[in-house]
Amino acid sequence: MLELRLVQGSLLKKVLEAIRELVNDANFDCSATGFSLQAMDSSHVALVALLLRSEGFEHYRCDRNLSMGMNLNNMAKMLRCAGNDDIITIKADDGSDTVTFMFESPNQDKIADFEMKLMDIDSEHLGIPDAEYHAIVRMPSAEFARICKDLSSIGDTVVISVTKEGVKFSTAGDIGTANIVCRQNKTVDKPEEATVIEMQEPVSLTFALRYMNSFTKATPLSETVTISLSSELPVVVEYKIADMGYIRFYLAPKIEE
Amino acid sequence: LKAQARIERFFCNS
Repeated sequence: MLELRLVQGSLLKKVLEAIRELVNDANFDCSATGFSLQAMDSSHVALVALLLRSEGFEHYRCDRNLSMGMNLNNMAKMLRCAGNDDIITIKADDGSDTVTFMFESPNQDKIADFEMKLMDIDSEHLGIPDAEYHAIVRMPSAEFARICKDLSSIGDTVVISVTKEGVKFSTAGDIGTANIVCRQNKTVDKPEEATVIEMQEPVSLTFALRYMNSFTKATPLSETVTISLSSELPVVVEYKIADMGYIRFYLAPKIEE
Repeated sequence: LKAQARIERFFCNS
C-alpha cells in the first residue's frame, strides 16, 4: 500500500513538466526515503535524478519499496487536470497495475481521482559516484534559462568556462559567435539574485545546447540553479525543490576523440 | 572536432 499526500500539489505538476521532454517512460521508486526517479534520455547522453523526500509530504505511507513504471506524457496529462492550489495524493495498492492521483481543491469542495495504467519498464540504474567538482556556479535560474535560449539561436553547442573572472558561456554558428560572461555578484538585495562562483581550478567544457534548454524546463521549480563542472565529467545542473529535494540533470560533455 | 560522449562512459550500472 502506497499513499503520498502532497499539499503543494503544484510541485508535482512542475516536476513532470520539467522532465517529460527529456524522458518518455520512467520508473518512480518509492521507499522510506522518498519518491524518486532516475532515468536517461533515449540517446543516453543525459540523465535525470529526482528526489522528493518523505518528510516533505503531509502524509507518507509506503509499506514496502515499490517501483512504478509510468509514461511521463500520460502522467503529465493527468496532473494538468489538477488545479495549481490542489492537494495531490498518489495511491497504489501492492501488486496493482494502476496508480491513482487524487486532487482535492483547497476548500475540499471538489475531489477528483484519476487512475492511470502502469507499465513494465526495463530501465538501467546507474551509480553516480561522489565527485569533487572543479567549479560550482550558483546563479538565478531565469538568467541561466535566458542564456541557453539566446545562445541556441546562434549555435548548437555551448562552451562553459569558469575562471576567477567569472563564468563564460560561448557558442559559434554559421551566422557568427556569442560570448556571455557572468561575474560573481554577491552584492544583491536578495540572495536568490546572486551569482556565486566557487572555483578550485579553471574548467572549460562543451555541451549540446538542446539538452541544456531541456533542463531549463525545471526553472519554475527554483529561483536558483547550481551548475557543477569538472574536467571530463558530466555537468550537474541542479534545481532544488523547496524543502523537499531536487531535480539533478547530468549531461555528458562533448570530448576529443 | 568533438564527439558527444554517452553517460555510461562516466557512470556504471549499479
